[in-house]
Amino acid sequence: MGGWAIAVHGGAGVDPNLPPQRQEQAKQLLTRCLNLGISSLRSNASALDVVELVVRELETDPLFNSGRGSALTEKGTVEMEASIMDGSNRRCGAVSGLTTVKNPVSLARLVMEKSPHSYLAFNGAEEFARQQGVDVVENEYFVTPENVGMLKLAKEANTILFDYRIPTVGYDSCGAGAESPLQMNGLPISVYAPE
Amino acid sequence: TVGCVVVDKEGRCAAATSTGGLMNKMSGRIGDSPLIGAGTYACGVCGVSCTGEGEAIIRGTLAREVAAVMEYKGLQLQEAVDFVINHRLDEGKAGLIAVSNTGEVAYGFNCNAMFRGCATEDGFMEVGIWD
Repeated sequence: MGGWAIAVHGGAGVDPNLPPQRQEQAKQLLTRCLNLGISSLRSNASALDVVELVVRELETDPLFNSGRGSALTEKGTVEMEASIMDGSNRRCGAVSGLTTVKNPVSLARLVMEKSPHSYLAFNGAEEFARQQGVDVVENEYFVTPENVGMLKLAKEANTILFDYRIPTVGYDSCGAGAESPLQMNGLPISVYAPE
Repeated sequence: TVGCVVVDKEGRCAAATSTGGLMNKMSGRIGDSPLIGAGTYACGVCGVSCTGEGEAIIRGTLAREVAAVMEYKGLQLQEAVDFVINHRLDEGKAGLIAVSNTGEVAYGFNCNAMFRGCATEDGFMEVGIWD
């Protein structure tokens, strides 16, 4: 039997020109979250409690794309989603389309532990949140000025901004039919085989 | 997107992922993060949390795939992560973090960077962004 171990992430695909102080901010947040998890593990907390605790911290800090600081929809609003899974018995909970729940990951855990389901979304999830008495806030709480600016950029570029892909040559071979104007992650949507 | 994976002293694994999705996404769009087996998975063998292009992660059932190649191909954790990142993403760009029930930690990504941090009980600790 090995010891405990923990890993956290704040998203993949980063602006190659991210300013150094933003990089430093990100590293400090990741370090703070690791230390939060480590001290819990040293106090014999369960893996499930630690993943929820750490993701709550990441949701509350506006630096990364979750909770406060979430990416914005085409309408400039926030719709959040989260999931959690306990490996010891493969129980799981998930939520989507949240607009007022302060910590989506905790509602996902309540879906797992207090509902007969494994996934609740949109109005049903919001209703369940009120039944469970979790913290709810106005949607504006999640919107940051920086993301309002990013949304404006995305709209001007008519793209769905995700990361900094450098489109490889010849990617259009995967696309069926003519190039569609809609972009997904900097590539024509046709790169994605129709579901 | 943010995520955390943990294995505790009892060897129990857990995973959690949370996100706002894609900037300028259509209202009602659901990505990989809430989909068990795609963006998040944990079982007796490992815990996995993914980030990146949701559509590619969903199509590759990325998180479950790490557990599957450990179970059925007998790969170790980092081997499993590398295999899945290199062979299950098609054209997609993504990253993932993972722990195993034996106290290992691993990560992988095929885009330019991933915000990540990891630590183990024997004192190892790393925080990074770029490749």
